[in-house]
Amino acid sequence: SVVQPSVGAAAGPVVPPCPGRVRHFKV
Amino acid sequence: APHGPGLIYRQPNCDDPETEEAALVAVDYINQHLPWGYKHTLNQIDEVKVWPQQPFGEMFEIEIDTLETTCHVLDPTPVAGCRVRQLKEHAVEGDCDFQLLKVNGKFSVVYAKCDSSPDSAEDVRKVCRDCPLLAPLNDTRVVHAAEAALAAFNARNNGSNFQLEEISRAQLVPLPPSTYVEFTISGTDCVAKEATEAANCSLLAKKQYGFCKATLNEKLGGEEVAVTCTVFQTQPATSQPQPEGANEAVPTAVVDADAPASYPLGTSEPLSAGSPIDTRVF
Repeated sequence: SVVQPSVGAAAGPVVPPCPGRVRHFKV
Repeated sequence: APHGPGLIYRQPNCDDPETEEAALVAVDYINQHLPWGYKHTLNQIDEVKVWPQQPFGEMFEIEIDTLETTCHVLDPTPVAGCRVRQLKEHAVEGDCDFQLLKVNGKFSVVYAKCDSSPDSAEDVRKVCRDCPLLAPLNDTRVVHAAEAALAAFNARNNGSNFQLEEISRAQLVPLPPSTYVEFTISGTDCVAKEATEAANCSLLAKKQYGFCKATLNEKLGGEEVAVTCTVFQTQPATSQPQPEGANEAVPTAVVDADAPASYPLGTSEPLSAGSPIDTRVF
């Protein structure tokens, strides 16, 4: 029998730790 | 040099509450130490590294972006109450590196370096084609506008004579041709109406600052100036939390130079210098 190799999957979208959110606007 | 044992550092999320707390301490530090110009507010946290310290504590290395607000650094209004200068007003961005030591849950600034730069003319044009750009502060038209506005203010002012402290910001408006300028003033021991020689006046020991916005319109055969000044309560040596209501902005209206002096709404005479905010409109 042929078995698929187990592939790790991320639980959800990986949020980059930085840079953080823009609070006003970017210049 | 690496901090603490070896090169081990952790990288929390830039939007973590702890990281944001460190960034806000940094922005407070900027606003308390800026010698001139306008207060800044946090816009984005670019990067953060946390190094363990011996024998205890942690060193936060943080890079932040800030944006200029419309509040001058001499204005006692808390930065939370200050409006961010918008793109069409030719915004100014700050780019800062800080090191903050966290001990027993308390941050203290160890190292600070900030650069600020105005937005590009192209970006301003993108959002507002005809909006004026920032002008050099030593432009002769800017200097003349500030001096003419201050002279008009002193001529109408019933209190002490004020001297020019700093030209903070200016724009040359193409249509109608005019110069817009913001500057700070400082109270002297002369009476405004009687001060014939400004050189004979000396600054008050207990500094009393004010912030003015003025427009000088170029007319055929002459010029017209409109100026609004807000005089701040004399500041104690170290900045203290302001009493309730001390920062309430008094609505102001601009009147032409020939009209009799007008007083803040609801009063019939100029506020005494001791009042929290004293706005004189000329």
